[in-house]
Amino acid sequence: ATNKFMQAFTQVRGHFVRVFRSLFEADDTCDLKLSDPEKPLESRIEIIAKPKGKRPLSINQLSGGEKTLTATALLFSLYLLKPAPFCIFDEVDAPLDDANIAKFNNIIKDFSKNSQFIIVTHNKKTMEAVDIMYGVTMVKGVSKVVPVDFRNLQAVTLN
Amino acid sequence: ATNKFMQAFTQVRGHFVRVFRSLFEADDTCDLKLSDPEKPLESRIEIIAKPKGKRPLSINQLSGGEKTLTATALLFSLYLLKPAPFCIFDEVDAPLDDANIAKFNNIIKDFSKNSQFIIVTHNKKTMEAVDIMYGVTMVKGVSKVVPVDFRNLQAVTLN
Amino acid sequence: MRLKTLELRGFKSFADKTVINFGEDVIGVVGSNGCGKSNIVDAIRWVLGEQKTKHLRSESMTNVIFNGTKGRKSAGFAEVVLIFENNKGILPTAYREVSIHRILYKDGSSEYRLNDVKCRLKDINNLISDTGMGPDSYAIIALGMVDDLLRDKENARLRLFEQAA
Amino acid sequence: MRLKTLELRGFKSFADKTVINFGEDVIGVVGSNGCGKSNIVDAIRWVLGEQKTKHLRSESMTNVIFNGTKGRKSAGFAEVVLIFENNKGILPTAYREVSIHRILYKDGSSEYRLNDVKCRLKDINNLISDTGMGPDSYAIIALGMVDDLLRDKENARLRLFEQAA
Ligand SMILES: Nc1ncnc2c1ncn2[C@@H]1O[C@H](COP(=O)(O)OP(=O)(O)OP(=O)(O)O)[C@@H](O)[C@H]1O
Ligand SMILES: Nc1ncnc2c1ncn2[C@@H]1O[C@H](COP(=O)(O)OP(=O)(O)OP(=O)(O)O)[C@@H](O)[C@H]1O
Ligand SMILES: [Mg+2]
Ligand SMILES: [Mg+2]
Repeated sequence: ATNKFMQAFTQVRGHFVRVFRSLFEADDTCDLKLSDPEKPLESRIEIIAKPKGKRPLSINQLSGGEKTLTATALLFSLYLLKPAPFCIFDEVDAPLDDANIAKFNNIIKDFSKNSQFIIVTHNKKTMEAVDIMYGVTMVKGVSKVVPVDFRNLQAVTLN
Repeated sequence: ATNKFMQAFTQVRGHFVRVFRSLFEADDTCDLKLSDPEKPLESRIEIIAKPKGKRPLSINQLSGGEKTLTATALLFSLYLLKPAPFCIFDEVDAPLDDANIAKFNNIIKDFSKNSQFIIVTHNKKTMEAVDIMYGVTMVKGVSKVVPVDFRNLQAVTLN
Repeated sequence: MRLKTLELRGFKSFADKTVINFGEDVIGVVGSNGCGKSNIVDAIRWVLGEQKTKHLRSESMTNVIFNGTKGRKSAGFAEVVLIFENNKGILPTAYREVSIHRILYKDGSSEYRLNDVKCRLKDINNLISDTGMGPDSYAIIALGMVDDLLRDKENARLRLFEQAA
Repeated sequence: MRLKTLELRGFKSFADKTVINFGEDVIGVVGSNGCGKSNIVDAIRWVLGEQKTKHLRSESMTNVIFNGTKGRKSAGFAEVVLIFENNKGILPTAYREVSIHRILYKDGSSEYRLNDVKCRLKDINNLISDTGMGPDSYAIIALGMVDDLLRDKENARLRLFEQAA
């Protein structure tokens, strides 16, 4: 069991470094570590993330957007180990700036060759990146769904 | 002490109803209650918030954006009791849709007659509503600040 | 395996029968605050067998039933149907399409169906547990999940890793 | 009382002396992720006397000192100065402008000044405690604070109310 665990862990770690570097910079320092390599199944997983040449003492020192991207890199690494048939992101892009939203949507475009992605968002740039959009509206406390294109988008999102 | 507390609480409660109704709808049900009116100083403050004719069983059932607006209404109510010389909002607008961002910024415009507001944001609509903008940039791990107008905004926010 | 359709009726704010077709690769869901987008995410979690009410932002399971408004009374039950194409044979069944159906009545009783045949919650769990699709899977990334990973709340990172491994 | 200027030097990512003039009523702060916006908010909390390191996203107080990068070594101290106009006489002092100055050295020793006169942290706390401006005040609304209010974490609502009342 430990062997299987370590094999999977090594793979996820490799994915993490690659995904992190595609979301941040190509030579950034990042890693996943086991708190107790002797007893992997009882360990915690530690994240080392030092974007753009910075030297934070822990991921807690990173900014809101940097933390979100780091957690997303970990989730995508797990995804690469065992791709789920579909992924749902509920307003994960809220803390991201324009440049990072573009990177985020590009990564989704890549992975969408193998899985479906459902993206809930308020962000216009993200809306431009999806294949099809559903608008959810509520009238007197009852929700319904309408297909959306950029012409009726204003009506749907301005309630 | 209890009298003074109750006086202040009644005022905050009044403010809350007014601010909530300006952020949601003019006839919405909302209130602040003390969990133990007999012992106010040992109470917890309960929030009743039923936007747009809905009947949530608790504020936990509200959406992400509705919760943010409700908490903001409470904060503004406390502010009205004792206006702070300045207020800082750090990306509070992240979960809000366009219509709510407009309401949020209007409320800030009102209160800014009496206090200064520092608004950290990634949102273009919010940026249009401020009087002056400072762009923060980072080069090789060192931050600096530059004044911004809409011409150099792209350069600042796209890193 | 691709998502084909989601149907909701009486589930949270979706009082009326609502059908969403997932035809494409990347599907955007938009709308103003409080209109029901996250409720759709909750519906998908729920029909896949979610039993933790706090993952559904509810104090008790019957809270997912449409609870009425000023102008309309509450529903008698909540119903969600999720239909997949079983195109890669991931689901160990001979069917080309698989439908998962969950109903919860006001009195607390539940009904589950797989391809319109009554079954137990356990059968649904078995069917999807190996596809990374269970409600706790790393595939559903609400903002709250990002937070748990960052703080490693209750060893969230290791638990998620074990699901994928 | 209006904010006039904020100066940072060696504070978190602001290695070099940085001056921000708060001339207006509504001031926007923008920039890409990780560039330093929230660090400015931390600097204001810090100079007003914040002692809780978790409100400054730091494990220990000396973590607010610029800790160096690949190309530059860390700073010897962190320094923040906040200058107000005392136009409404809210601050009980004869001065028209009030400057609050806080320095933290690598060895953990601190220096505080009010209008360039050395003082104790206590003096700064006394000066501003009654203006709703203390670091814990409802005036600083980072996203995390909204969360505490919604969950009423550690009776956050009552505590905030007591500050205002
Ligand atoms: N059982 C229920 N019956 C009726 N309405 C409900 C029920 N449960 C939740 N709701 C309503 O659904 C609304 C929340 O919807 P949801 O969380 O999906 O919004 P959202 O579109 O995700 O918004 P946001 O953009 O703010 O996140 C709330 O206003 C709530 O009152
Ligand atoms: N003591 C320090 N020395 C040097 N850099 C630091 C220090 N403390 C924090 N930082 C850096 O500051 C950055 C975070 O800045 P900040 O939180 O202000 O970003 P932000 O502009 O608010 O971004 P976001 O939009 O993502 O919230 C981190 O990358 C972190 O490494
Ligand atoms: Mg939502
Ligand atoms: Mg920030």
